[in-house]
Amino acid sequence: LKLERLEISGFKSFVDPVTVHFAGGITAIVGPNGCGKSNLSEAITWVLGEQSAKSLRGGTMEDVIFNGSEQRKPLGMGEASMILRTDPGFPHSDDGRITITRRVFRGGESQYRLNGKLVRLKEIKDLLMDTGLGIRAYSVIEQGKIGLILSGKPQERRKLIEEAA
Amino acid sequence: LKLERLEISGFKSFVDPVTVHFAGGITAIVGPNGCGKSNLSEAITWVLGEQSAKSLRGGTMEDVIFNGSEQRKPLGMGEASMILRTDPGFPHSDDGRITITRRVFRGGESQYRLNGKLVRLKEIKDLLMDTGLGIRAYSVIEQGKIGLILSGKPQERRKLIEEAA
Amino acid sequence: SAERFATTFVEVNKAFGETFARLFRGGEAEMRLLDDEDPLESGIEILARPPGKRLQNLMLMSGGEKALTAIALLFALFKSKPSPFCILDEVDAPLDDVNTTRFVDVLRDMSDSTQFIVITHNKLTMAVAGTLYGVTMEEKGVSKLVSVEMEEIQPEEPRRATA
Amino acid sequence: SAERFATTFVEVNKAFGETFARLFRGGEAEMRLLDDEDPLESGIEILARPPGKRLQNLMLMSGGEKALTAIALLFALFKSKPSPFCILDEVDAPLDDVNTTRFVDVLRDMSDSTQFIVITHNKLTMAVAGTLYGVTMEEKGVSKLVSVEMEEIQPEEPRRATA
Ligand SMILES: Nc1ncnc2c1ncn2[C@@H]1O[C@H](COP(=O)(O)OP(=O)(O)OP(=O)(O)O)[C@@H](O)[C@H]1O
Ligand SMILES: Nc1ncnc2c1ncn2[C@@H]1O[C@H](COP(=O)(O)OP(=O)(O)OP(=O)(O)O)[C@@H](O)[C@H]1O
Ligand SMILES: [Mg+2]
Ligand SMILES: [Mg+2]
Repeated sequence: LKLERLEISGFKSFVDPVTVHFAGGITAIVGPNGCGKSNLSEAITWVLGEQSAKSLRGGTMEDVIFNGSEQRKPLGMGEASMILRTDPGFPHSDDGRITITRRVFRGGESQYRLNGKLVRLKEIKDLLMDTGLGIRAYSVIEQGKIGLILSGKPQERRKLIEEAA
Repeated sequence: LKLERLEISGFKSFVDPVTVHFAGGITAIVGPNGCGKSNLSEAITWVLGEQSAKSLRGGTMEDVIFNGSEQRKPLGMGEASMILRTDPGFPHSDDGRITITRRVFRGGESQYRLNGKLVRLKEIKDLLMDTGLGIRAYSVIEQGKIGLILSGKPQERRKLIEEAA
Repeated sequence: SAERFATTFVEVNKAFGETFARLFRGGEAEMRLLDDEDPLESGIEILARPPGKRLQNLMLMSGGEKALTAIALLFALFKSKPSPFCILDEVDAPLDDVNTTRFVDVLRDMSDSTQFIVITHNKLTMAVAGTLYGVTMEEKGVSKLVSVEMEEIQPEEPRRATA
Repeated sequence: SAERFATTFVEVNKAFGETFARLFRGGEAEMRLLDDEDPLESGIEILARPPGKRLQNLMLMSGGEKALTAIALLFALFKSKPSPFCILDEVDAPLDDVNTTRFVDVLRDMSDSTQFIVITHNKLTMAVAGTLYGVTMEEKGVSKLVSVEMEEIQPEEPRRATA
């Protein structure tokens, strides 16, 4: 199971549609302060089901919709799609690919699609669970948070081992 | 009122006596990870009366005494002296200089000296208050803490203004 | 006293807006009383808008933008009531090179009235220091101080990209 | 199950000690159950001792040492049970160049079994990436993606000193 590409449109500062192709190995994202690098990583965790607006630096989930700039008006909707490559015969695999899409509208409610078909969040969660693609506590380290593994409570460290078990 | 020099002995990784001379303007402290730069800045806040072991990354105040290395035994005492230059006639000024010394012993109790004479912490605090040398919340930014000004509670920001008032 | 707080608040707020606009080459920032009916007790919120962007929840800013905004507020407090000294431990860590240069520009001006002790790994910051100390651990676990000349700083492969 | 937790704990602990010793070029690190009478519920504490130094309270370590220790534990978890992908946002920010080089060495090995997405300002980290994307804001407030070649990264004044 591999990430193949991410399509973002209207998510935070990615007002215009952007496609990111992932290869194997290491993909580096670079650029000046405030240009959108962390926003891009948040689009990944968001499309894979992140439910906490706070962990996306927002107050409500609506905060991830493009809010306008000096030149541009705010949008009414934000969206991202993650396309995954799988082995043939993989559950939900549509010709070797799985597409997970999430939309959020003003008002904050999210819509999920699996290979284009509207589904409930639960189905996305089950899929992520089965594929091992669900965001484990140790698969995303947010900016400034690397130290938390060490300074966190003993029970939080236990959770890391439990997730790996 | 200016910092002239700091003498450290037995404070954290500064087991051997070290003297740091301060000029006006900007003094930069550089070096590899773990070599003692933050320890040096902590020696400054410590000799000027820091009471919280936690803000010095310790569990108890005893944690700032040199704890030994593979080659060296732990010490029984840690000490630092801050020498300040003042205008003539400045309170407590001994020929244009004020020397504040602090020692800590195993067991955690601290001893304070002003120009070599043993005094209580209260006298050091009063001196720092009168001279404006007391550590204000905005005069020391610890490693990794620059963001706290923004993410802190509204009352903490109020405190910053109150300290400047 | 309530009056002194109000005067200081206005003074720091003005310096905050000016320093922010200088560091960001535009945009605006201010502090606001959460409850202006209660100036004696009210907490303070911060609003900041980098140039070309729209005003949003402060927490949506990037790591580097937050650091630069915090630095602007810090320097504003110093302009209002300077401390004799200020210790900054790696505040430039989240900044790219353009922002580091803007930061050290303002730092240099501030250092006329305040002694700054700056811990850094960043050569742009080292370059504006009047005095440079290296801390080393030749013997493991034992810190030693050495004086350093800027020329000694190895011109190795550049570290921070301006892509 | 209690047995699977115990097996995983032992496995991750072994990888943690080995990865730590590799990143620090020596020293030792391990996890311990706070209460080994209660393996089903007990929290976990971390002990780490950089080479040449004595074992102390974890919090006394430096910013860079803490980051490197956390990276060691993170990679140990991955060795035990790889995630298909891993996002690292500026984890190299507190590291000096020597430690960044050690970090990217291990990162490169880990990337055989895991897709890594690494956000960084550090050219040493960029240099080991197979794919390099630049995010820009030519139009303010609007993010755009561009492909970048390593040669395009400006060789400006080196940023991080090895004094
Ligand atoms: N909903 C939104 N609409 C428009 N812009 C947004 C939205 N949410 C965040 N932004 C903008 O995105 C920018 C932050 O982007 P991001 O955190 O990705 O930066 P970065 O590239 O990681 O920078 P740094 O190197 O400083 O960490 C902020 O300037 C913020 O104003
Ligand atoms: N009481 C003590 N006795 C001996 N060594 C100590 C003591 N307290 C801390 N240390 C050591 O000091 C080192 C940390 O030093 P410091 O935090 O000053 O590093 P630094 O130069 O700021 O590094 P970085 O660039 O990573 O922030 C640690 O390795 C720690 O083991
Ligand atoms: Mg970022
Ligand atoms: Mg440090």
